[in-house]
Amino acid sequence: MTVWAVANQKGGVGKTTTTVSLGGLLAAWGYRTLLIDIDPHGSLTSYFRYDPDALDVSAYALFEAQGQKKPLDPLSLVHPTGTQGLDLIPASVSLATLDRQSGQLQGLGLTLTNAVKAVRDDYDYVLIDCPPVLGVLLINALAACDRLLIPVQTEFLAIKGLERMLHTLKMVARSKGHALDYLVIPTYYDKRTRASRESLSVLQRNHGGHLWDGVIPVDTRFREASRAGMPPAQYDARARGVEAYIALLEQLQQDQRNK
Amino acid sequence: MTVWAVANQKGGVGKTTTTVSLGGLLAAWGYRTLLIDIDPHGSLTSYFRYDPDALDVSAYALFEAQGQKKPLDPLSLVHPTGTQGLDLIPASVSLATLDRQSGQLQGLGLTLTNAVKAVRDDYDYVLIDCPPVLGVLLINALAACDRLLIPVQTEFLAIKGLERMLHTLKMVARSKGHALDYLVIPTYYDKRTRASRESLSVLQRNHGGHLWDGVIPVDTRFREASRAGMPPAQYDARARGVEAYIALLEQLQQDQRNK
Ligand SMILES: Nc1ncnc2c1ncn2[C@@H]1O[C@H](COP(=O)(O)OP(=O)(O)OP(=O)(O)O)[C@@H](O)[C@H]1O
Ligand SMILES: Nc1ncnc2c1ncn2[C@@H]1O[C@H](COP(=O)(O)OP(=O)(O)OP(=O)(O)O)[C@@H](O)[C@H]1O
Ligand SMILES: [Mg+2]
Ligand SMILES: [Mg+2]
Repeated sequence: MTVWAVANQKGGVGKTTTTVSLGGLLAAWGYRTLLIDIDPHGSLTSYFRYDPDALDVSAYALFEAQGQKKPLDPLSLVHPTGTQGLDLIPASVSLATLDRQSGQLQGLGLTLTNAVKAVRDDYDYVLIDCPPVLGVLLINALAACDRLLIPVQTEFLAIKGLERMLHTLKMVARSKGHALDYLVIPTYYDKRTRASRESLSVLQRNHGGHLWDGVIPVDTRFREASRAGMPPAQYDARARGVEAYIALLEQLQQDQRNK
Repeated sequence: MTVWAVANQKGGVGKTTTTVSLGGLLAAWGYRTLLIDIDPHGSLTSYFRYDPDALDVSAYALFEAQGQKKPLDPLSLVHPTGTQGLDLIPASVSLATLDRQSGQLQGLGLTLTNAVKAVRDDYDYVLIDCPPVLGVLLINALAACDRLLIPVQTEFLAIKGLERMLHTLKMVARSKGHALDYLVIPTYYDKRTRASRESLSVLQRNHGGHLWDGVIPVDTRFREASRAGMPPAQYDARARGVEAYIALLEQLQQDQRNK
């Protein structure tokens, strides 16, 4: 089983879109795929028409059980997404309280690591959609994943934020005793604008070894897919944004085989 | 003096862009304007070429002083922005630790309220740029502001997030004993896409009384302005995005006069 976390402290760069696009493709290609939404704002959960305000059964239960040292089978939290082969452990707003509680509830740091281990015979891939903030939730995802995927909008502010985030992540990884394996994914690429082209060459200069050699183009079909509540690949397999995520997924699987 | 906070738990909807656009216009129109960045990720701070990782003097000092009950003059934290009449209290990454500390440091909730009171003779407007997460920082901004501005992308996921956020904000305001005065601002509007047009009519149906009757259109000049480190109005006063923010600011000032 392979675990990928999708994270960036900058908001609105395409974290949820990347999670649901790769998830939909993996399911379409026949892999048993689990999505876990740990963003208290719950975009991925809303995407599949669940309400993070009203859910009793959510990812929060994993942290609660870990804090109280009670056993809990993660499979009991799984919800269907309407797409064959694609399951979801949704978010709830109570996840937002975890940072404040992390002083009291000991040992929260490995909650997701334990949860994904418990389902390793049930799924081929687990994708974790993260909130745009550095805290106990993001650190959990870092500890649990085999590889970190970092979508970055091809524009100035997002690139500056990337340096900072990588600086923090490397510190966190070092304190956990393992090197951080990450891939930067340029998103919202619009070849007509100078801002996009210039940002891409800055990324190539500064992050060459960890940068995917493709781009996810601007594509309005992503917004339409979310309105329809279907992963982009299932909504419109020929959309240019979906074709770009196919190329990304082929690269990610190629890297796995080379390991 | 007038205090506006700009917030939305959804990431990447144009919070920082709205703060810097309105701030640049207010300064150009001759108002003494202070921007406060309380997003630990520090997009507004990076916008003006400061590094949230390396800053010793930042908004964090306000919370530290409040927690330790030590006096601190907020004017000692002010940095220039390069635009006449526009000042900045920048963010630093240490703001991210406040949620975890809020258990230990008592009375953090009114930090910003006290800070803006202390500068009321020095500025005409204070604008607060918030992080995309519900926590002690956002609650501080709610308590300190006269009005809350909520940028919302005209697309499905962002609209679902808005309902949830308003639900939470109303609860917070109630616990503080005052009604929440807010304005929803449609951003990233692209009249060519059905997703934008449909989302706007959903907003009109569900939030009529608190919805600005204009829209901020999609405009690539915003990304270019951030690359140049200048507020959009100073970068290109005739850009259609700037013209939309002018219409918004005129409405906000009209509402103030009507109060
Ligand atoms: N390549 C793209 N082209 C056009 N629109 C896109 C693209 N990627 C994402 N979007 C749209 O941009 C918006 C933000 O994307 P998304 O919600 O995936 O970002 P995020 O990083 O998960 O945000 P948050 O920080 O709130 O978690 C959504 O409306 C989505 O449909
Ligand atoms: N109306 C618009 N048209 C086109 N681009 C825009 C518009 N508004 C904002 N942008 C661009 O979208 C990106 C995200 O905007 P911004 O950083 O202001 O969002 P935010 O809500 O502050 O994000 P965060 O959640 O990270 O704080 C920036 O690159 C900005 O230049
Ligand atoms: Mg998201
Ligand atoms: Mg911002």
